[in-house]
Amino acid sequence: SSPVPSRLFGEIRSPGYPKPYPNNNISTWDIRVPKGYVVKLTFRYFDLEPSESCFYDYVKIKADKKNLGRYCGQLGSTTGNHPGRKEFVSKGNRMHLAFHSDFSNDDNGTVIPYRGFLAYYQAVDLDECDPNNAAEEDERPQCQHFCHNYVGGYFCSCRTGYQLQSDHHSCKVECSSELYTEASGYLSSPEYPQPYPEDLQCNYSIRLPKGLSIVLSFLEPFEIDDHQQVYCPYDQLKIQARGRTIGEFCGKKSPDSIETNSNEVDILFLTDESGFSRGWKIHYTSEKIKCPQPVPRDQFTIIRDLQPVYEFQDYFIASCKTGYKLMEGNQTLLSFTAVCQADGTWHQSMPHCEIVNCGNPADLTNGAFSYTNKPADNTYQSVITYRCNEPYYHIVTGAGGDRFTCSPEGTWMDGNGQVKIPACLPVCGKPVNPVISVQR
Amino acid sequence: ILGGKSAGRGNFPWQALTTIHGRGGGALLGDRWILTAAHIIIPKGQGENEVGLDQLAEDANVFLGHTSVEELHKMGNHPVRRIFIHPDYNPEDEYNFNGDIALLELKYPVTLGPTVLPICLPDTSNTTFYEDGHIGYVSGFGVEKNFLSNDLKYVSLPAVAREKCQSWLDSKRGDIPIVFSENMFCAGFLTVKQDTCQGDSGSVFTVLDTQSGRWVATGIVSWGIGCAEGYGFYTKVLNYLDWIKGIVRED
Repeated sequence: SSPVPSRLFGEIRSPGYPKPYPNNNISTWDIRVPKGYVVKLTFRYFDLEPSESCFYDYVKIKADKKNLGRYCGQLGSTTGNHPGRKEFVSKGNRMHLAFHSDFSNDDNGTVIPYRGFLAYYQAVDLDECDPNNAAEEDERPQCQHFCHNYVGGYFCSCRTGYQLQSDHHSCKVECSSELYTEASGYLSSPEYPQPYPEDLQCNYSIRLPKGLSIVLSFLEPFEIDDHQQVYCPYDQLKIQARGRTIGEFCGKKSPDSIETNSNEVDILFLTDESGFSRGWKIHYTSEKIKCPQPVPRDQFTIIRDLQPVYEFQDYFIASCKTGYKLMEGNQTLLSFTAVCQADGTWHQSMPHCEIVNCGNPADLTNGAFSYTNKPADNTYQSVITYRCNEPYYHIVTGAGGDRFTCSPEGTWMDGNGQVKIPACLPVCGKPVNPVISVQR
Repeated sequence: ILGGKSAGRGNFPWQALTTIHGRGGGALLGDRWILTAAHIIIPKGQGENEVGLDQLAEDANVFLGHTSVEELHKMGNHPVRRIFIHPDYNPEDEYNFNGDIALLELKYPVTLGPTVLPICLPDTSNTTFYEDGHIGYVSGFGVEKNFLSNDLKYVSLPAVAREKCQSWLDSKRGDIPIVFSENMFCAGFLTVKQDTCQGDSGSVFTVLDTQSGRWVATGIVSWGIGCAEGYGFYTKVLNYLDWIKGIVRED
């Protein structure tokens, strides 16, 4: 009895082969190939004394605790059981050969020199993933999801959302840090629409660029374990935006669409140790975050090209009606633009418009001015008239005359749009009390 | 002013009283110019080099706005910024008053009113003011009855034809090489004791332009032989309009 060293191939010879084998011989061989392989044996040459049921001389082959046959005889003999070109394949990585010869090999007094056998064996890769190849029931690969064979071995893998455990065979749902960064997409509970596993602590995070608002739409079916009296005591689907919970759901009625107004949303799915609900599926989309519709603060403010909706990065320009000026607090603005920010607010608050004030009109040397309409009114469209201290001075105006109006630009202008005020020039040769001769 | 009358307030609102080298007169032009005679600023026989015009401007006193010398002084003087003497005036030529015209620029414009008003300048096309017999009025603070007057006086005098002026002058000058140029005219009477005199120099001879209704300065009291002994001689303003306007407008 000799163990055959673990090799990928080899040959087994009957004792003394190719010389006739001795009588009264029992020889055994334990063929072993490396794990991950099976033994394939074929007889290159087989010449044993034939007998009924191979009673006298035989080769017995055994593998996987099963007999693979008992063989004797010669090629073409009517008695015996010649193996021919048969391939003997084990299920495991071992095969046992036993050779037995009785006390003689004569036939009607003639000694026939039976030569014995020459067998070749080789190691053949075992496809561990094929369940039919398992030597025993408990030796079948235990890959929970996927089995991948390779020469000399195999490995397991898991479905999407599952993680191979340390035993390299079992798969567990991995949903604790799922990240979504596309503008839209779908997410669902594990195995959806099949019932979700127990003991889940799933966290789905949607992270989009600033300025986008995530909208969640629930698809059918929607099924999460619930309770009649107590709200979501078993399993919960929580929606969080910017760390703040905006919804917690369970039951069979799918929630309405949720506009989160946030570019960051976390969906937590917690399940207990039991349940048979089909779970949920969410279609998320994104849209630019919206800003409040700009509303003028007074009747003099104009918003140019008012849009029905303002979104992130949109802007509006505000101006005033003629004769009014833009103000922010006490400060005059030359122009105003507000941009819709990523957080849905305007980067500047709406200004207001105040009527233009030209200030006090310039004093006229040796003259004065008077208000045509309302006294001391220096606002837009107010009118003043300059005059000189007559009869000592006379007024000299530009082509625009002596009436000045408070213009939209905040300056007093004459009829021709000129700002230069008139001048009072001396009147010569007109004494108030000229010399008069009475007596002639 | 000899043989004249006291002026009422506002009769001659352009009348200025000057004190530069003694008493003189002047007339307000616009609201910041005084028309006067050059010789009251640089008297004959006193060259410009002795005292500069800047210093003269500093020292000059000009009064406006009243008929009383005392009241004028109380009202305060009007400082002079600059003095402009006509280039034809030659202080060395004792008997030649050609170019006897000057302008004083006041530092600050005056505020016009019933007692302070400017005189007008004549229209270049109008020479009738100088025709023989055309009446004008002269006012001044000059000598009256041997004393400087404390109040403004005025007298009405006719302009005289050039020939008469020349003829009279020739009869009076003797050896004195006194000049009667075309830039002068004479006015007054040969026998009536009405004339201008010392202290009136620089005051203006004015006529009423009936067309415009304005009083116009046609002459500046310049020189004479004695006072009220014949005609008085005046700088002919009409001939100096370009010079006046050139200075006044440029400023």
